Amino acid sequence: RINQQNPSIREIRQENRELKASLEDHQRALELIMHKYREHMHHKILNSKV
Amino acid sequence: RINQQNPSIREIRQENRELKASLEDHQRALELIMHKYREHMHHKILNSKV
Amino acid sequence: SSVSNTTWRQGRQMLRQYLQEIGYTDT
Repeated sequence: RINQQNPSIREIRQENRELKASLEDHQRALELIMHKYREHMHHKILNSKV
Repeated sequence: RINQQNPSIREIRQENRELKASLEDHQRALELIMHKYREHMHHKILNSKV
Repeated sequence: SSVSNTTWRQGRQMLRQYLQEIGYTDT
């Protein structure tokens, strides 16, 4: 039973690591996209003032 | 040992579920932001043509 | 959880596509 269980622990742990890495990528992408979006909004405001 | 191991499997499984839920939220947020962004770019192009 | 194995792994692909779309070439 322990051996039977072990591979599942390894798999779950592996998936856990991948999920965390993927979550980090998503957070970084969100920051980048928000940054770009703010930049655009900033230009838009500047242009509308001009 | 099996009992000792079990809670860790349950915890990792629980964490996996939370990670997946959080990832789903990020993906939904990104979709919304990208939608807004595309809308915004579309207006910008329309305005520049006007 | 509805996020089956494959979908959350495709998430990264979506990120790459989004970032390129808004002008970040280095993924």
